[in-house]
Amino acid sequence: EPHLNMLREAMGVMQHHDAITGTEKQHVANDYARMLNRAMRACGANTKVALNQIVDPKYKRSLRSGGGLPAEHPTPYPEYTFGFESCHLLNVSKCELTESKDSFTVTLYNPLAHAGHEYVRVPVSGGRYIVRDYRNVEVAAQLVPIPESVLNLSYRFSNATSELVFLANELPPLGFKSYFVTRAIDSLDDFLHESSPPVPVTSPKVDQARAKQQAAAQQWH
Amino acid sequence: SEEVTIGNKYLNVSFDTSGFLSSITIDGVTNRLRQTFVYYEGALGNNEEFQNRSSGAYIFRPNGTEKTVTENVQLKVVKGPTVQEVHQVFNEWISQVVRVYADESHIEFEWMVGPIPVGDGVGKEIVSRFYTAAQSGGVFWTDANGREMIKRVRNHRDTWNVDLMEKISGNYYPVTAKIALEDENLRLAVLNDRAQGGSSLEDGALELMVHRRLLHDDAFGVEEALNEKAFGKGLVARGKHWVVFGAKKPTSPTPEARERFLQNRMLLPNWLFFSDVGEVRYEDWQ
Repeated sequence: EPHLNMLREAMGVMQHHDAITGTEKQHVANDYARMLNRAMRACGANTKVALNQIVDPKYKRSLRSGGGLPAEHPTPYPEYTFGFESCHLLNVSKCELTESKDSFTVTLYNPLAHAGHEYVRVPVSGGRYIVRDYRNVEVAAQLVPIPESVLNLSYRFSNATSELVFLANELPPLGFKSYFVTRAIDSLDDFLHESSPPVPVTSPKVDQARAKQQAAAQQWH
Repeated sequence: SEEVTIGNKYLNVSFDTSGFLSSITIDGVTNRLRQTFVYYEGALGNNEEFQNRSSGAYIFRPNGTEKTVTENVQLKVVKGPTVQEVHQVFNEWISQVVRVYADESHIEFEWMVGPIPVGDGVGKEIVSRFYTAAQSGGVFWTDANGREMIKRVRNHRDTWNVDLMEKISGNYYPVTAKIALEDENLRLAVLNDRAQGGSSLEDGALELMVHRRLLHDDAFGVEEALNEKAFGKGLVARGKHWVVFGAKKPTSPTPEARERFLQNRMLLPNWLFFSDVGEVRYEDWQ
């Protein structure tokens, strides 16, 4: 309830005509942004709890803990602070979690009272990704480069260079659907390249090892 | 150097050799649909008389000039089975992505404007403008806070005879969800993701103001110029417009109904959550 109140109070303040139209002074605009951000983070804890109540307990345990709650309002449900993070910087094609992890899930909650669909755009750092739904059906996904003008924004600190686009369909009314996204490793060579720094080629022995790796990669592919 | 077309099973949109969106083809019929960005320069007033105040937070008052931003747009085209996109660069501070998803019958415009240069000492107010061949007769519609649409008539007020002194801002209306125009055959609707000012200053054309940076206070009490900055630079704004274009038809689903469903989806969007699954295998997650 205290979390919800933070957003209720912020929304109360935002009814002011200056907040509606943007005619407030700059320092007031900054304060409004601060209030909303804080309130949204607090309510994020509640959505996390709600979603955690309907997922499998095993899954909850396996997910890494999340955070980001305002210090003055720690969650009253510490055992439920798992996963389900929001990315508030998707508007600049940035999401720390999706651009740094090789596996993650995307969950969509549909607030409408009828089924829906959405083309999801997830910022990623390149490569190839496999998207699967809960039935183990692979969903067609396309990697689209982020426009240069966005990449060049001086205050966008992100490793994402592309957006992964896929269709999330049959989203149940007032319900949710999750997708499992994995960064694909096409070959053993890619795997070695991904998991360790490049090995400098200095001796015939290393060359031989490299050739062996490539042969193995070929077979793997 | 050659025309570019992106599309899906519902529509195709083409870009001319200058890089501007130029036409749209639906059911084999091609219609004019041009989009560009222009900007108004903010008026500088003495702020002593009511009718002589600067363009500012409360007032939109162009100084009479309208500037085009470029004659040539740089393009990059991305085509795939899920989405087709054209990345447009208008100048150093205006760019846009025009995209068509495989299973959607609207066009998405993701615009990015800023930091607006003010080194010349002139405030600027940037608009995205769409041109069609519709003979709209001065009539257009804007929404009432996302609910019903209100009919607007250019240079006209319903309850008194008006002689507008300011032909641009006098025809501007608030647009919180949709602006539209039509004639007997065609209809154009533009949905926006945030409240903006909008108008139809000539038949067949719609415009929405996407960003503004002004250097003078308009003397309505805020006592600041609308000159937002982040990290010492002018603010960059990025947002979306969704364009629904097509033949005007009375049969279900009408274009208005399609727009309304799209509006629901865009303004009450799904909530996205991301979870790090760590070392969890798909089968265990499943």
